[in-house]
Amino acid sequence: FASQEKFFQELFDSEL
Amino acid sequence: TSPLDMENAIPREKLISTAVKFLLNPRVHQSPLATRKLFLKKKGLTDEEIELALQQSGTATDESQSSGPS
Repeated sequence: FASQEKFFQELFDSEL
Repeated sequence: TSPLDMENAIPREKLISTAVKFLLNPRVHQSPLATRKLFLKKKGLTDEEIELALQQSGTATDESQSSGPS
């Protein structure tokens, strides 16, 4: 799902 | 360190610790192991670093497989 991928991206970026 | 080189300047340790925190998120943990690995690979991690992050987070197993249909 595209929304899941977007969630992953945002989560990962927020951790950096 | 130039701001333009930010993406290349991220240390591997930082990348792995970020991956560990990422993997510990319940929503991430629910997703298939293959999906998590693929995503981290897209983020620039090597197979070795992904395995390391999985071990450190204790999420190396595929949770979605554990709860079968009852």
